[in-house]
Amino acid sequence: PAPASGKDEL
Amino acid sequence: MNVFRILGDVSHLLAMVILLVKIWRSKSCAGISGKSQILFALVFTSRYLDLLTNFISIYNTVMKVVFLLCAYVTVYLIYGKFRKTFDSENDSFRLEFLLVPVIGLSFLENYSFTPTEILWTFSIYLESVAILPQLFMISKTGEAETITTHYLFFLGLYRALYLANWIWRYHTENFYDQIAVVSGVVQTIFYCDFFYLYITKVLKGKKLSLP
Repeated sequence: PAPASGKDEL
Repeated sequence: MNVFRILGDVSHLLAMVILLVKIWRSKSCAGISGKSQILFALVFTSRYLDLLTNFISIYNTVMKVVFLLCAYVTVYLIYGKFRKTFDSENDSFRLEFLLVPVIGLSFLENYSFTPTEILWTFSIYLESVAILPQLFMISKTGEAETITTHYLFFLGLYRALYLANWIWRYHTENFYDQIAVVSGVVQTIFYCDFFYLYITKVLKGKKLSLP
């Protein structure tokens, strides 16, 4: 998978 | 949202509440590193700027606001209300040793060279090392109150659960965030030594003291 920024995490 | 993630967040919140209750009840912040708490306030501030621009969920917004409040109240209690009990002598970690490399790295290694993205990256890198002044203080004084070790345990548990969350997300959602994962692994490693002492001493009813 391509990396994605975990902005939904705290 | 998976079970590791929610337990991780609960554990993180519990850690901050334990610290606040400890300071409030004992009216003392002895043994607590104010520098680590300033760093955590800085972590949340630079990461949660998207509260103003990007709505994710009610849960996300509420937790971010609560985390910010806890961090700032803790800093206020240490440097304001109970500052006479603050052990500044032993809280002697040099913050520039953390801040300079972290700022440098967030400019070099990020997802895009924009102010918000650099601040987010800065917060991720800073969080991974923010506990070091606290661990340094414990190694300097050679001991920690049991309640302080519970705080550290839940803070470390939160990180370990986030690692499980990322493994889960990698397999179920094809999701991974390499900056967060690498920093998260580094952060968790810092707690390993402490976990060992916590399990072998504190859970057996002894006080955490170093030889």
